[in-house]
Amino acid sequence: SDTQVDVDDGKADLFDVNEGAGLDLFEGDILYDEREQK
Amino acid sequence: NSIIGDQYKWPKTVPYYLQDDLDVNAKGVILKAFEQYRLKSCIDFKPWSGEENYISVFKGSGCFSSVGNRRVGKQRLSIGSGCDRIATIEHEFLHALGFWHEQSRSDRDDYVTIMWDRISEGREHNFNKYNDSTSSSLNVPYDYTSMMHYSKNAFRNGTEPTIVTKIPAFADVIGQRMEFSDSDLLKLNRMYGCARSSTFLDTCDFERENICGMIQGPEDQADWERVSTVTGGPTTDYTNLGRCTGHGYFMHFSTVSATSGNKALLESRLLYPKRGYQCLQFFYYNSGHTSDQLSIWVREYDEANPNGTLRFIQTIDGPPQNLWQLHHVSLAVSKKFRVIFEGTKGSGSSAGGLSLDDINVSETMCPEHIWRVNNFLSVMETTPQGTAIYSPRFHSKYGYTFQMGLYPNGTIDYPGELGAFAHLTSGDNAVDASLEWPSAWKQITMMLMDQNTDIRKRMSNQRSITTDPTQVIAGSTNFYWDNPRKVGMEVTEADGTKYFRGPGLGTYVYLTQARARSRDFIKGGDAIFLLTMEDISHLVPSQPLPSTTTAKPNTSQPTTAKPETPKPETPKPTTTSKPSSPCDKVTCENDGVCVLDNGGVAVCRCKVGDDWWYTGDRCQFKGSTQDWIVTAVVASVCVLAVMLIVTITSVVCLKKKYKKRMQAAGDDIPYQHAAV
Repeated sequence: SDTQVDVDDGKADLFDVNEGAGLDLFEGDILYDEREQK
Repeated sequence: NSIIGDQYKWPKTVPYYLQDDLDVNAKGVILKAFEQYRLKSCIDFKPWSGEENYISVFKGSGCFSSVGNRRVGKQRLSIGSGCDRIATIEHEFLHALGFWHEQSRSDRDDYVTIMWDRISEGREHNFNKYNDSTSSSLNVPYDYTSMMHYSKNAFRNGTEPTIVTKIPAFADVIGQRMEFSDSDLLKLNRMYGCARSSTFLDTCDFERENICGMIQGPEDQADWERVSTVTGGPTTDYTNLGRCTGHGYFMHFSTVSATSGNKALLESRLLYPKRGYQCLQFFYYNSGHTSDQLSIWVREYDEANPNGTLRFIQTIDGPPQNLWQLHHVSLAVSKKFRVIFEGTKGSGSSAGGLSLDDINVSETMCPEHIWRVNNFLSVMETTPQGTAIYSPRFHSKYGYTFQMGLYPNGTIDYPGELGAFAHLTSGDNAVDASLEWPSAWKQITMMLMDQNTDIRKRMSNQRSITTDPTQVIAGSTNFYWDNPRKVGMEVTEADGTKYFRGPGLGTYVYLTQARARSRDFIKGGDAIFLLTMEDISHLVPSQPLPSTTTAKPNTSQPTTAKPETPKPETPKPTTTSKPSSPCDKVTCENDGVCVLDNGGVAVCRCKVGDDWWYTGDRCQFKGSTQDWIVTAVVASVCVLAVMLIVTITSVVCLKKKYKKRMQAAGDDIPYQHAAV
């Protein structure tokens, strides 16, 4: 066969990956604990 | 920009633990990212061996990290599905090391305009900025090329960009995820006080007259000369390719008038290895006779041989050609040494000689195969969209044959991109028949080389894929990485050679064409792809835990993350049994860690927070500052009660005693006076 699989599924950036995964993290990819920050 | 506060810094050697749930390919790419840190900074990484704080890398739903060392013991960093790209991993680790995104620095409004009305509703918080009392840009100018910068379309609600650069030329530059920029490295090295990088040894483009401290060999009959052009070729160096008047030097050994057998030795300065393996990379131009030769030697020094001992490494297979050829030579040196380039005049007549430029020596593994695509700009423009070109077939040291497929002009769905796919191919019949199929855990890396002179400043673009022996072809029962003769298609090359090409794994968004045109990805018109196949089956078993603790790091998800689809069970190679340890018999609860004390006795080190802790020989009890307050109050009340009882008892006893005494004496002194 002439199979070809795209491991990125067209997602060009890590922010696209996170958005596709339904994540809504601080600045897109930061784990941020407000209590810790205080 | 970096978070301010020494408490957020890690030690220069960062302990890490790769969780079991990570994809095997991701584990391999994480180790490649660590290698880039070692090459370009003084940051090193070591497997967690019980240190109080460490980075636990796991497969969450997405790619994310905290900023800085939060000193929470196990600090999580997620490399989820789709995050196993070296630049993504480097980006997340820069967060962990203490860096925010570039466009959040305090002076960002001087350099970019945030288009607030184009941002998706509720996502405006992603464009916060920090004042310069909480973050520092470490005295480095705003960096559009930072790998920590958002791209122009980040969090947009339509088709218009959310970030507009004040200098329009940088509109498509922001958001690069190829490699560390120069400023990324400057900031990292400033923040951690790096004086030198861990695995870099030397680089030389011969632009300075001191030729990087190289010396002419003492036992030869001719010399290498520093020149900018040679009549018989090359006419320019490789560093600048003649673009800068007054610059552009290389080293040349003329074989025009030399006597047959004459040698010219060019020796590097003294180098001090740490790892015991090195890669020598250089560009070589042979305009001499076929019989002229370049050989690589090393001169090793130790106490017994203070003048050095010569050791032959290899002769370079580089026949005369009208181009600068790229060569790699693997070295294995563990003593102080010099690299020696030995030119030898052959038996034939020559109109030129041997030339060297852009030398790099680093303690890294050499790439195995080179695919040079000539006139790459034209190839990008003239190849029909959706059409792939293929590299030659390369033979790996494991016996498998593979090649790279490249879409130079993108595809209909992804125009303006380069697509890159790796394929196994059929090789020699007898060899293929002797191999294990499906191929297991072979990681193929495809790197488009940034041909910058200095290896530390390169932003090469690389992607890796790994042959998972359990992967099947969609809609079929065939294994994806089975023998290409079984699952591949027959192809015929231009010269009539026939072979089988197996299914491909890769990406349609390898690199944008615009970025491929930038930097030194194309030099002298050519692009250079470096290809390697590595066995990474050793990454399939779990990373050993420190002193065999039973407190295994868990893989909890952030509350915003979706649950992860369970990974199918995959057969894992058997691992050798570990030697028994006193910790084998000790179970530490509540994330405690078993360590051996000075006497070799296993003890649990319990987890501790700001106002809580675990205690007990197995960390089975939890304590907190609140518990202490309760304990103190209860204890005080008890002491008070006991004192009251003692006082009352004493008073009653005394009263009885004096009453009896007074009765006996017939005395009528009032009791009250006696008590007083």
